[in-house]
Amino acid sequence: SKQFVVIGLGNSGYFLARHLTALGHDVLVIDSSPEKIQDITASVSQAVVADSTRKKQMASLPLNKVDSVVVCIGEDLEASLLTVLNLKELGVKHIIAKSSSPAHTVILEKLGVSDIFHPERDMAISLAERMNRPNMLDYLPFMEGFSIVELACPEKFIGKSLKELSLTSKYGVQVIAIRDPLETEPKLGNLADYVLQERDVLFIIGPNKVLDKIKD
Amino acid sequence: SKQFVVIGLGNSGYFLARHLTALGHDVLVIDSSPEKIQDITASVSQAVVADSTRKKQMASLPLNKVDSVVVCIGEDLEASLLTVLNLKELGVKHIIAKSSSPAHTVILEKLGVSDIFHPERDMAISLAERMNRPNMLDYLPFMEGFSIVELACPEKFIGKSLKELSLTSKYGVQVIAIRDPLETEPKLGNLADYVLQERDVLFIIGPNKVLDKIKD
Ligand SMILES: Nc1ncnc2c1ncn2[C@@H]1O[C@H](COP(=O)(O)OP(=O)(O)OP(=O)(O)O)[C@@H](O)[C@H]1O
Ligand SMILES: Nc1ncnc2c1ncn2[C@@H]1O[C@H](COP(=O)(O)OP(=O)(O)OP(=O)(O)O)[C@@H](O)[C@H]1O
Repeated sequence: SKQFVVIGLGNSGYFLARHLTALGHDVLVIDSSPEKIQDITASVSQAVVADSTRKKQMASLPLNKVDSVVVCIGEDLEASLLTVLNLKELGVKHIIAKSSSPAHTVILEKLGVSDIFHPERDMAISLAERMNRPNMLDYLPFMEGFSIVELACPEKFIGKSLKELSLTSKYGVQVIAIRDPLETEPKLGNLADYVLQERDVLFIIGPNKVLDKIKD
Repeated sequence: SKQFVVIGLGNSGYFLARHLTALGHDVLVIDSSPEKIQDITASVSQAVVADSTRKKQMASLPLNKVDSVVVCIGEDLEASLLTVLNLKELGVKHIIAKSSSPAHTVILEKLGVSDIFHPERDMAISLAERMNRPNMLDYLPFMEGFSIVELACPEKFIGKSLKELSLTSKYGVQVIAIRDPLETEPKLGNLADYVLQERDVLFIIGPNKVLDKIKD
């Protein structure tokens, strides 16, 4: 279990701090709003009211000992940047920061922050990709041109086993799971001998062009 | 190519509208700010200054003919909800809306919006999952307990082919790509006979517990 600090309890910081804590890590949250700190106290390890732009207030906290500090201040550009400066001066080894504009990103990079996340932009692109391909389940930003789709069992596949169909050698795609809507859990793992039924839904990962062709 | 309307040019609406247009779709954007409309005009099909809470202004637009309307107004709860009401009354068939709080989500659902997205919350959870497992590339929210990880070739695997290793039948995981850092493109598709080299990086999809074990 690691130690993290999350600064700023907008939606990003709030859900990040709670989920990291739920995953078993030690999380200190900092926000200038007493109400926000009060509301989250029960769901994290430690919650402190402080102004992260004021170096004196930050210096009393054990910031250089943690694995990472995440700055989740989006709206207030000045506060985000002054906070990063303080963290750098206080010897924080790893900073992750939320950016809310291209200019914000440029300045964060110049300040030496290499891990920058853009929630609204990334979700917008993922949503656009899924509106473009309605059967797409997951857009894989790190593997361009690849995605995971949900495909109702095509007629020609019914009654055949995955081994017979040899989709991987024929099309370069992989079936990662099969869901029988009558069962609670999808089938995973070694599916080579599984014989497809009409009602099965295939979860397939592969190059977009190929996935489009298989659908037709 | 489909027809979409995007209302609200915060980061979400801005990147959604531009990416949908880049993917070849017909996108009309609506925002009450003339500057924002002016800035985006060149990158979308049509851009209109209007107050989406004013039914008269919305009635003159061809909203019931499009495939989907996406409401990307996060901060102003009232504006988001009044906009949804107007869209419903104007006969829009499919509404997608951004929510910025649990209360916002509840009310959107009561208004009959079934497609609701939460960019900050979802990215925060994804980031927490990746901070929890540093070699995780992609957190798959639709397949709980599954993820895609990047794994440097373990010593015992060097010089063996994927067929020999039979990772799928042994562990229930699938190798979806292999990256040789000396090459520009990762190897994809049918990798059964590929013999692993020391410098290869494997992209593996499978259940988290198993992926953790393979690492060690
Ligand atoms: N100087 C500061 N010191 C500590 N906390 C601050 C400071 N400035 C802002 N905050 C806190 O940061 C939090 C996030 O603020 P803001 O709403 O700007 O973030 P956001 O990135 O837009 O949020 P979201 O993650 O919901 O998109 C607020 O709770 C606010 O109280
Ligand atoms: N009644 C309205 N009619 C049209 N546009 C509006 C209306 N109210 C707000 N907007 C526009 O919606 C846009 C988004 O506003 P807001 O900043 O609230 O969104 P957000 O969801 O917080 O943004 P982000 O996607 O960056 O997180 C702004 O450009 C604003 O001009």
